[in-house]
Amino acid sequence: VPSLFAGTPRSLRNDYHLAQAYLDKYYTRKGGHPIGEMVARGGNSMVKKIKELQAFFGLQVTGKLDQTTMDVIKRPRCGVPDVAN
Amino acid sequence: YRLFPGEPKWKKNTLTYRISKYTPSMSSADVDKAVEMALQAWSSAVPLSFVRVNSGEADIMISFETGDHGDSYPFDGPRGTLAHAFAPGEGLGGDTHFDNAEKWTMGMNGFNLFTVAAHEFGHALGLAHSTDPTALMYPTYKYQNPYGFHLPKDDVKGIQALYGPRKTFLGKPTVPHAPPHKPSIPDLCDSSSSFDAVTMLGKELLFFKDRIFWRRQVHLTAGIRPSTITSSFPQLMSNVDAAYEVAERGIAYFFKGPHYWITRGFQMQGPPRTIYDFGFPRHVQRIDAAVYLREPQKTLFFVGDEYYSYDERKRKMEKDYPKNTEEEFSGVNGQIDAAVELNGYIYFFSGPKAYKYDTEKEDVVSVLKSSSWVGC
Repeated sequence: VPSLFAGTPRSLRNDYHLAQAYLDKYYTRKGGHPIGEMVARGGNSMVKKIKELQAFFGLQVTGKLDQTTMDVIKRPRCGVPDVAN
Repeated sequence: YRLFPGEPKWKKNTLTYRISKYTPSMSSADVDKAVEMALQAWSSAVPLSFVRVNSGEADIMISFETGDHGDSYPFDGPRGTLAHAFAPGEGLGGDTHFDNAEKWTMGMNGFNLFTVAAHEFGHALGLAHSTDPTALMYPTYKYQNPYGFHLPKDDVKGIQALYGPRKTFLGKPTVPHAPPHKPSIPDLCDSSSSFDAVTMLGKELLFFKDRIFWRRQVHLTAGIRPSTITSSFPQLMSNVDAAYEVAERGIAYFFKGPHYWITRGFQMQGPPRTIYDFGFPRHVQRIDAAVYLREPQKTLFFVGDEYYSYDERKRKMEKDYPKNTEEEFSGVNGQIDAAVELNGYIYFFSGPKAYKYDTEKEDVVSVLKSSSWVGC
C-alpha cells in the first residue's frame, strides 16, 4: 500500500478505503450481472484504475493516490460511472 | 463529450416525465421549477419536448431516494454521490434519482438542484461523462445559476450528435419537428386569444404569447418577426404574465408568477425578485398586466378585475387601492391581459380586442383587433 501513496501516513488508511470504493464505483466495468472481483490490495488493477481516473480528470498520470488525485476523489459528484458501463 | 456504449437515445421527440417522490429540503414547487428549467436547458438545443405527467409510468421517472433504493446503485449519505440517472431505454431507462440525504436548494446554500438535475438529464437523454471541465456533463459538482444558464458548447455538440439541432420556430413550438413555415403564425390571427404581455423596450414594441414574442417598431407594421422567448430571455422561457418599461431609467420589468426580473434592454440584471417588493398583499400571486404612465410616473398593475397604482418616484404602492378596473376605465371590458402606453394613449389588450383609451377624455376612442398589432 505505501507504494500507492505519496500522502502522509496519518490519512493513509481512510484515503485508501475511500479511493478503493471510489474506483470500484466509477472505474470498474460492470456489464450484465455483477461479478465478484477479487482485488489484490494495491494490485495492478488498482493502479490501472488510478491511472484511468487521472487521465479522465486531466491529472498527471502517476498511478499513485497523490494529493490532487485524493482531492478529486473527495469532490461531490454524479453517481454514473466514468468508464463505459 | 461522450456517449454511452451503443449510443442509446430516445426514438421519439416528446418525452414524459414524472416527479414521483420529493425531498423535504425544498418545496415541491421549487423542485418542479428546477426540474422544468433543467429539462428546458436541453430542449433549447435539440428538437425534444417534455410533457409532465402526475401518475403512472413516465419515460423519465424522477425521485429522491435514500441509501439502497433497489437499483443496485445505493446512495452514500451526505456528499459523495449526489444523484444518478440511467441511459435512454425502457423501464429503468431515463430514470433519475437524487440522494435525499443531500441538502438540496434553488440557490447556493446546499447542492443546487437545477445544476445536478440538468447534468443527470444529460445522462437520461444519452450523454455519458465529459472530460471537458467546462462541460455540464463533467462528473464533479460545480454550481450553475439557473437564471441565465446556457448549455456549454461541449454539451450542445454531444446532445446534437444524438438528436440533431433544434430548428428555430416561426410560430408556436407545438411539434418539435414542425417545419418552420407560415401557417403557425395565422394561429394568432385566427384565435380569439390575446397577448400575455406587451411592453416597449427601447425603440421597439414587444408582444409576448406562450413561448413566442414579436418585435416591431412603433410606427412600422413591416418587419414584424417572431422569436422564441428563450432565445432572448432564457430565464423567462414562456408565458410571461406582464411587462413594462420605465424608459427614463432605461429599465424594464418582466413578471411571471410571484417573481419579476429587471432588464436593461435584453440584459437581465440579476436573479428574480418577488413581486412583494412592490407592496402587493400576499394573496396576490401573479400580475395579469402592467403599464407605466410617463406623465404621473406611475405604474398600473392589473390583477383580476382590479388594479393597483405604484408610484415609481416614491417607489411605493399608492393608498386606496386596489380599485375596480371597469369603474375607472369606462369602455374597457373584460380582464386586462396586457397594457402599454403609447403617445399619451393607453392600449388595453383584453382577449381579441385592443382598446385605445384617451386619459384626458377618460374614455375609449377606438377598438382594434389585438392581432392587428403583429401584422394579422
